[in-house]
Amino acid sequence: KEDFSGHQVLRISAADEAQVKKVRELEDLKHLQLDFWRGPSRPSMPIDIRVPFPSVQAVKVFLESNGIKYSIMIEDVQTLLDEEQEQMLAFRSR
Amino acid sequence: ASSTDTFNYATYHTLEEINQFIDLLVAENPNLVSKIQIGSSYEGRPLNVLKFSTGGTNRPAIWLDTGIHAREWVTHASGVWFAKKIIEDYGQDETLTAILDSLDIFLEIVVNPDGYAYSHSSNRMWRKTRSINAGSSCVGVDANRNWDAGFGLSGSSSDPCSETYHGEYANSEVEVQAIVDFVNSHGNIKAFVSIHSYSQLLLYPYGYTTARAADQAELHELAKTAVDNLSSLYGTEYEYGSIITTIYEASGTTVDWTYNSGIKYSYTMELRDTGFYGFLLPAKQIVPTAQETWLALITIMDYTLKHPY
Repeated sequence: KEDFSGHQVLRISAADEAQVKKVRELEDLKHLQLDFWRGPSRPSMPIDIRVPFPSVQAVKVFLESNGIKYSIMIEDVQTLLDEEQEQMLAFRSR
Repeated sequence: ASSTDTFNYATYHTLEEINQFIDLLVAENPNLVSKIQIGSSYEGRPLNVLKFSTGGTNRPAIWLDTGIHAREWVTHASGVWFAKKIIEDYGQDETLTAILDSLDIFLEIVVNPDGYAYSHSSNRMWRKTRSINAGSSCVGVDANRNWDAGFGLSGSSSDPCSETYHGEYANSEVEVQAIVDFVNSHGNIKAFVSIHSYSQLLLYPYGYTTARAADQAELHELAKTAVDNLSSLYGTEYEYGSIITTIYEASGTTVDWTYNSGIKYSYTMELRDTGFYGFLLPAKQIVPTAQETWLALITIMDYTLKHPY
């Protein structure tokens, strides 16, 4: 199974259209291997991105250097997936 | 589970478990529900649709689908809950009984079974179908960009490695083609609701153009009523509007095609997001999500019954 250890999901709050556009630039940076859970649309809508561990620092630096606010929505994706699996297995064994 | 009464609706299930549930439900209620196979997936899995019907021939019908996108597990889980809810409420709930006495309901719980199975076995984050793209090492097509409505325009990707890859041509995905064939051959579907997660939205056409749908005013009013009813249960806040104005430009989407095909009450939903989990919504939220979503669905279905066209 694919391992998502260290992957974080960032929730980005773009303040205006210019910041939305800036976040869109991230979509073109294929080497970062970002997974847009909720893509950039307009300033009032949050943008959620799953960021693989090796890209976490680069993305955070990009956001901070452009003054774009974000929070960590999921600290470690794999931890949540492990909990999900445990819950399913517990149900089956019961 | 030995029956649909003992089935656990508050946990996520594999494709095999969902298919077992479908067979149980049909076996328990042969006079009300049957299973139709509308085709086979790319990897050969059956595309199962539940038909809820109290009789008649080619009655006007409502289509509900959950799980075009594999990783949106709460949608499949909600679909299972809806199926049981329809059985439980028929003969008990006045509104649902009236609907089923005149209309059929079709429910496809797993539109993309290959992707769903893959999300269980290999990659929980898988979204697309599992078809091989000629000339690319990247697998799969976004089945919600593969419909023949503004196919290939902005709001989808021509890159097979993109999560919004539209595919080589409209209906290239057998999972999409199967629904297209079914809808066209049925010819009497009056409402179509395609369910996704997660952004808490109730959307109507269009996604590929800023042009207003001819019925926009009516669709908007109905969406407002549906959202108000949904929110009345747990206070979950939804936005509603056309796809392009409410979320973003998206071409080749399901409900743009259904609307252009003459199904007036065409909606797509994005289910619950608590702001903490995204696609990884904890299983304990499945039932509340399904319960509140049902209130929106019953609103749309009831309106469809009372406003024939």
